[in-house]
Amino acid sequence: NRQPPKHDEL
Amino acid sequence: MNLFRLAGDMTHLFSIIVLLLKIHATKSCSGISLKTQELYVIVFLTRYLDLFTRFVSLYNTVMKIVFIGTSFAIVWYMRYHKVVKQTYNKDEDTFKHYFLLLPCFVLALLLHNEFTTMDVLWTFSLYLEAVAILPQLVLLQQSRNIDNLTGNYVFFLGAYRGLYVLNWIYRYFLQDHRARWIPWISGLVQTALYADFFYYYILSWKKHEKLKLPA
Repeated sequence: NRQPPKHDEL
Repeated sequence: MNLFRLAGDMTHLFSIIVLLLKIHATKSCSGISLKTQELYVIVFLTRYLDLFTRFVSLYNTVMKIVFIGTSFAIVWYMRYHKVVKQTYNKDEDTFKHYFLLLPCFVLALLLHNEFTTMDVLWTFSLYLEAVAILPQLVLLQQSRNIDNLTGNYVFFLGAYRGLYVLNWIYRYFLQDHRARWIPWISGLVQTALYADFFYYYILSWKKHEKLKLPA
């Protein structure tokens, strides 16, 4: 699965 | 993005709007801890260092700017606005909040994902946010009467991180199955610090009584 972008949360 | 995280971000934004509304409408910041607000400015500045270097989404960028802007505005109001600053009672805002900075920073130097400036400061911001509410909770315990807007502000500020915990559960079990120990533990500690406030807040809401925290 595609690695979600780092620190994509607020 | 999932519903829990969107609800969390909106609740967080709403808490800030409630606070700005209280300060702007009543021209008073009584019952509000300037120290918690200053800690939140540090939290946002150290967490959103990648504001100009990493584009995640328009939503992400806009929200970061809004959170940084509003937190600065609140500190400005409480420090420099000619009327509002008179209503700030520094004798009741007693928590030594600078004592929180060093332990959080040292912990971030020891416990982080990558040993880079961005990541250590991002980790520091998570640890700091977990305890940033302490000056405000201490102030509420000492203040005789807590006005509704202040109570609502603290409630929504605590609720947002609780919604983020649901978001992390959702992401782990239904999306990327990646353990994010640092945000998870920081977020749980943060939400747990509100536990007794939530209890008295909901009790006062049920009994239609004024919110009062036991000293």
